[in-house]
Amino acid sequence: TVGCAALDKHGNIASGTSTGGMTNKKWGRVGDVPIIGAGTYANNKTCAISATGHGEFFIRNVVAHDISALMEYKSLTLQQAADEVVMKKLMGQKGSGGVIGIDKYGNIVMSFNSDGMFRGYITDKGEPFTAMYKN
Amino acid sequence: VEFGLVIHGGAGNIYKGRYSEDEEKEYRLKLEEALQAGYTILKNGGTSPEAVEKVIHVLEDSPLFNAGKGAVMTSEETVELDAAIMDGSNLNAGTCAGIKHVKNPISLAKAIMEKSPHVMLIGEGAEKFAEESGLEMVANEYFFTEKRKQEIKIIKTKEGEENLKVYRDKSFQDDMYPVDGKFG
Repeated sequence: TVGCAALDKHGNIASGTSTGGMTNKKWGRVGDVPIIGAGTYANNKTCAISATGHGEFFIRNVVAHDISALMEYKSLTLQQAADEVVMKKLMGQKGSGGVIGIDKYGNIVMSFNSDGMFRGYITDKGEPFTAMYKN
Repeated sequence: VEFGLVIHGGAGNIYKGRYSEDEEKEYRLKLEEALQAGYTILKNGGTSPEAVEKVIHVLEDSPLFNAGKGAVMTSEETVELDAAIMDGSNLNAGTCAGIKHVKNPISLAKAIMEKSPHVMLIGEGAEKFAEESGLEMVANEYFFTEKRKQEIKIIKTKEGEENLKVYRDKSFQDDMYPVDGKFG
């Protein structure tokens, strides 16, 4: 799975996700990616999120929207909200994976409970950051 | 921050020691290429959905990731792709699932968001919409890579299925999944 969340100069945020899904999938299995609110969500009031991981858990927990809702209704920061959902809620269910996201201020999050996640970001300063594993 | 973007290239089965230094470098370079593609759009005043689409094109066109070319294979040894995009400024969204012939599924998701009154289109109907929208269509084999073909062959052996069970038991709730796995 690959994904991106972006903030433009007009102050608008968006997110997108694309995937081949699960190896050896059958029966027209669909994961969280195309389920709005599960694997992908964006709202200028809160954040733009793209997820990757074991899709069924992300669907059942409506992960991307849950992060947005925690920001909107409980005033959590993007990092706090993402960690609450990915590191506590999902982890408690053994739902493996992570999310990337950005808010309207340009704050960035890359939260995951798996051993690694291919990830990176760049801001208006133009210096790219990339990483693969924890720490 | 005036503008910015963040990306991921998947989280499945990534751990220290899995990749050689050269492979790690290859992944990092592709991630940087994707970041630079989005940066250029945003720096020049492009919109966030435009940046998201362009960034994901880079990753979909690369055989390194589980999306577009290089995606994992189904039990029928085909590739089936899903994608989604959402615009935070107006809460508009477009998604597609079960796509087999659209070269860049993220562009189909964006076309659905911008050119249709619907949110999600699937399968043959979605592909017809893609054609009518002028998107590039390809044979399903375009998405195949040798690595993924070998992977599905191994998984389909008895030993492979056993390995999947072990992987599943370690990672996920046992009772929720019959025989499947996520290595992509």
